[in-house]
Amino acid sequence: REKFFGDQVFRINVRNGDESSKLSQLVNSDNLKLNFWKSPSTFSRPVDVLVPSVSLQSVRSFLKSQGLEYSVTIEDLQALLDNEDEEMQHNEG
Amino acid sequence: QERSSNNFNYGAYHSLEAIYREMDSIARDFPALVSRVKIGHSFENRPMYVLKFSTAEGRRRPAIWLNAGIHSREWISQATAIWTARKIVSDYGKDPALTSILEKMDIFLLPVANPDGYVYTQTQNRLWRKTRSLNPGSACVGADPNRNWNASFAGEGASDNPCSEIYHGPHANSEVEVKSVVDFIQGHRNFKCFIDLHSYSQLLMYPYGYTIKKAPDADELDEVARRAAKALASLSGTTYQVGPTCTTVYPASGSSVDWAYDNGIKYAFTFELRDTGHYGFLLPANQIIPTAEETWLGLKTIMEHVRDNLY
Repeated sequence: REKFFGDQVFRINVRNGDESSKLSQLVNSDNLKLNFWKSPSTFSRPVDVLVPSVSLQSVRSFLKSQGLEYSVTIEDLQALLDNEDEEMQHNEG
Repeated sequence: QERSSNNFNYGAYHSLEAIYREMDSIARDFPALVSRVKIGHSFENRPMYVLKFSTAEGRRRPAIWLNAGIHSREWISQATAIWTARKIVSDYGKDPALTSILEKMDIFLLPVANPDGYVYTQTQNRLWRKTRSLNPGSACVGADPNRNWNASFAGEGASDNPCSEIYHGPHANSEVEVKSVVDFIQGHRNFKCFIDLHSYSQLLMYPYGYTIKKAPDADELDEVARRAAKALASLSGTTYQVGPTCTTVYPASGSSVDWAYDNGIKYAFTFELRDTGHYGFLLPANQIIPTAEETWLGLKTIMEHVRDNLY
């Protein structure tokens, strides 16, 4: 079963086309193993991306260097999944 | 009388088996109104069941298709669909609007359009989105079932890389889950409305996704969608954005709703259900019923418009 310990979800606020194109460098970087929950669109909508724990530092540095504003919406994905799983087990009973 | 021993907790997420059992239970409890119909199977050979709500058995009346769970990780869509099934049987005969809809039309509800993916999210990877079909020559599994329909297939907003989350598949309808729905709808030939439930973002969209070109009925669809979004917001204040897919979120070719529209099903809509907070696909179970209740108001608004504007 896939585990997501320490993985975080970043919400990146894209304010204009320039920032959207900066973000595309991140989108195209396969090595970071990012999973875009809300993909970049050209309509300055926030972008949600799941960042594996091993890529957190690289992604933070990139966003900072590009001046891209972001917030962490899920601090530890696995903790949320454990809650959900526990609740389902409880309900199953 | 509703069976008092019904103990299915609609405010919780359930396994595929539990959802199928509840569908069977609803059909058994209301045999004059509901039947559970197998329309096909998944790649891993799981059955695909719809609930057919009809007050005129045997006749092929104008019909509405409610689709959910095509992207398996979007659990609120499957949960909303099964709650909606119970709502329909509970309110028929009591809610004048729903009763009049069912006096004129049939409703088909597919709560789990991607059974293999749904089981996979519950057993292996909670964030799985695609089908579980095998891609010859690639280690990556599955195709995006909402890029696999024959509507500008393999166009903009889809990928030819089997490892991509938006991989369109080797050809249109290559995913047996998609083909099962296509064949059923084309065999029926009298669908007037197709609504696909996704999450998340609070969006109510209509064609097109595969082109920026304005759909011939865009003005009417926009008006209906705005009324539906207003009805939805009236319950808990959840605000939806309304517009054509391509310019509301992003280009997407091969989608179910574009296919429906291009195949004569005029009233074609996509709901991106809530996460008004920061949970994304992991919407807590305590938001299932509030989400389903508000969505129902939007669905009913659309279905009433279809009832009054049959073509």
